[in-house]
Amino acid sequence: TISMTVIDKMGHIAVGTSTNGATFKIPGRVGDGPIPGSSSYADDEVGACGATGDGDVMMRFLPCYQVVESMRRGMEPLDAARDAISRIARKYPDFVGAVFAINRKGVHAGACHGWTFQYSVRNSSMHDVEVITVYP
Amino acid sequence: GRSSVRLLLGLLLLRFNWCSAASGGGAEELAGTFPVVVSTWPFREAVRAAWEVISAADGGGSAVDAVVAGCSACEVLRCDGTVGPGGSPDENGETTLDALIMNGATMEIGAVAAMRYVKDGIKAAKLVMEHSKHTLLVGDKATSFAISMGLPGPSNLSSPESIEKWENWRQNHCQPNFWKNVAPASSCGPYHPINSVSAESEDDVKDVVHDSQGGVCQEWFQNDNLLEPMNSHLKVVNRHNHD
Repeated sequence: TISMTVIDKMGHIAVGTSTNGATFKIPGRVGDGPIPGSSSYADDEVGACGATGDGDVMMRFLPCYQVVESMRRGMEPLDAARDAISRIARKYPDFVGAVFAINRKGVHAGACHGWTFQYSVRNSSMHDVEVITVYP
Repeated sequence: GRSSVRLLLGLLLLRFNWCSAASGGGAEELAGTFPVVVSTWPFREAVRAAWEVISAADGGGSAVDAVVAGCSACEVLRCDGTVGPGGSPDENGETTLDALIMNGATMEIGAVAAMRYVKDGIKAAKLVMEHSKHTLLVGDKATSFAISMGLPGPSNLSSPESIEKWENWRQNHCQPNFWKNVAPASSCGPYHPINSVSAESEDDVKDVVHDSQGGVCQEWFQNDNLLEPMNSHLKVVNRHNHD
């Protein structure tokens, strides 16, 4: 799955997700990819979020909606990302997934559970894409 | 004493099996760094494609256009086999696509789910957002909508790799899979709910094994003199198989 956030020069935010889902899924199964607030979410006034992992579990918690709403209430991106992941892990200790969070100022962070996660960033102060590894 | 405290602190951190990272720099330093593109996984080409759109010298495209460019690049490149056509076959060997796009300025959303025969997932999602008042279209109807709005199709979304993966899975008795509480437990379907199966057939016997705390640790089926574990808790999500 790719989940992507773009903030333009005016501060307008868009997010998107594209995936072919889980391998050997039961035909008709839909994961979290097309579910608003699960795989991605954005609000110009706050920031955005992207997610990846076990969609069957993640879509039960809408982690990206949670991240954006936590930032709206004042949380920093790192805390918001950690909080969203921990809410899932409390109920599903074997859950595998990750989120990145970015606020409208451009501060970003990631959190994960069950695997090592990487996310990519490019802004105008970088010469090329930088990959950030989120270690277990 | 101080080292003991550090050790205890380290163990506590390990106890929480989550991980996190944050970017360096404060908000003031980052305020002049727009535009910004962020993507899950090291999909560098996807981020570069989005960056080209959003940072163009003529003022740049919109954030929505940049997201479409970035995700489309991944669909063409089939990033990790988890994006676009040619990956993640379902139980019938078919690849279907899920995609979503959201405009954070207007809160408009377009999405497609389980879309068949069209390779452009994120473009189809954008068409839903821009040419309908709905949020999510699914299955064959999403396909029809996307093609009627001008996307190429119908196309076969399978690849030699996805077909080979599916054939190997069939030869492995369709394991692992996403079924639970069904029979047969460790071979290909058709599957039946266990309650109705036990009522219908005396050959299938369910036995529940308890651990020392009295909890159920594994369910077993006896079928044709074979004891087979149910695989409902098998880990099937990994770097190359995820949403």
